Amino acid sequence: MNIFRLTGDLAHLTAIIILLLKIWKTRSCSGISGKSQILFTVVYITRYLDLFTNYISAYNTLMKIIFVVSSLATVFLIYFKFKATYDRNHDTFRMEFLIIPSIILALLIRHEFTVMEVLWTFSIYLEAVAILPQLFLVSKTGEAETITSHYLFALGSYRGLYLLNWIWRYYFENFLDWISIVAGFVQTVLYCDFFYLYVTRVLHGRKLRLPA
Amino acid sequence: IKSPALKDEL
Repeated sequence: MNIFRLTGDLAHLTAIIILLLKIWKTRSCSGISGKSQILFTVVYITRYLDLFTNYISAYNTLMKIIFVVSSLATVFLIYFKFKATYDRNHDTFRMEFLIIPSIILALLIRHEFTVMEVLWTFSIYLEAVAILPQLFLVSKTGEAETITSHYLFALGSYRGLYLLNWIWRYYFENFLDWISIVAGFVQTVLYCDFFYLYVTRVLHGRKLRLPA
Repeated sequence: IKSPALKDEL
């Protein structure tokens, strides 16, 4: 565990909490893509199946459980409890365009051809692109609430910090996993346009509105 | 260079 890994995990946890609190406090999930949240739930469930097979640490187990449970709770709030506020007309990105290529890629490029390893690899590939329905929704409506911007910033920072963690681990632990690195890089790059708008607008007290 | 099967990251 190094500082980048820890801050990355904390950014991830912060993002999840911000989103849950935003939905709960405002009693609304408008501006939030239910599809991205479903994809994240699929990511956590397929990645953390090792909860049943390997014990790593109390920290690891606790965080995995928090991610699975909170993502299920978020999906429940969007599709059931606050269903009336869900922006379904703008949330039109097709999930199969992300799921099917991730399955195919995981079958082709993975470390070992075992069920657990292919599912883990699938979750890494799917996570890289799972935010696309959310970014698509923001681009369709042309704006995002400030709290949604904070959520996206925290969520985007997390994989960027993991990239620094992987550089650290390469130098100090001789650890290298190209699948995580390439997917994590793609994931971080997808947020770049958003990061630029976040720094130039939201941090200056303005709302995130896309240029016309 | 090792790439452990044990996934310690989240």
